[in-house]
Amino acid sequence: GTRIVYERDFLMNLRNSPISK
Amino acid sequence: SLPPIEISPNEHKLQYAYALWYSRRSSGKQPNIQSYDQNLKLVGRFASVEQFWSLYSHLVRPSELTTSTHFHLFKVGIKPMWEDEANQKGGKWIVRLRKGLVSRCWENLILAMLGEQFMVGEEICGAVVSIRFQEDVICVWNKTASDYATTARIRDTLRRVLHLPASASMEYKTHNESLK
Repeated sequence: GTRIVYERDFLMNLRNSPISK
Repeated sequence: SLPPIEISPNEHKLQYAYALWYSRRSSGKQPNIQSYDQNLKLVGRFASVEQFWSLYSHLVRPSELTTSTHFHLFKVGIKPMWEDEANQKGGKWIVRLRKGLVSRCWENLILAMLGEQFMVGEEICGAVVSIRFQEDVICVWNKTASDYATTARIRDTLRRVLHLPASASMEYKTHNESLK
């Protein structure tokens, strides 16, 4: 089946997103 | 007994939900199953990228932890103990790090784990970072110690995401060996 894969850079870009904060 | 983790539609769901635990070895006391279990403290859980950063931003860096303390990041439903059903036939890759490297390596490791970069299906159970006096240790736990293809892939992914040199100290240990 499908898996949810995230690259490191993508995860890092969400670090300071409004939702994360 | 905890309620399921809710994710809003605007969040980026992770493949698995994770729980972060903290433990500290009491000095001078003989470790046993009961004391180890009691020493494990659940810090928080998350099931999306945003929830992860929300928790992670409140944590001290591993390099700032005192000696003999540990962070355990495991999939929800798997307790970070050899005796857990998911771990009974499993093992762990152990990477020993000289002082000064642990915070960066830990972050790179958990980002790889959360992002499903290991590509070993359901085999990953979790990761542990241990702060010691002269060295630090990070470990990746998997379910099936006898699955050599999986353990080899985990090892290769660890080398890649942690930028470990070929001479870096890496050792695989089954939980059975630890139990004995």
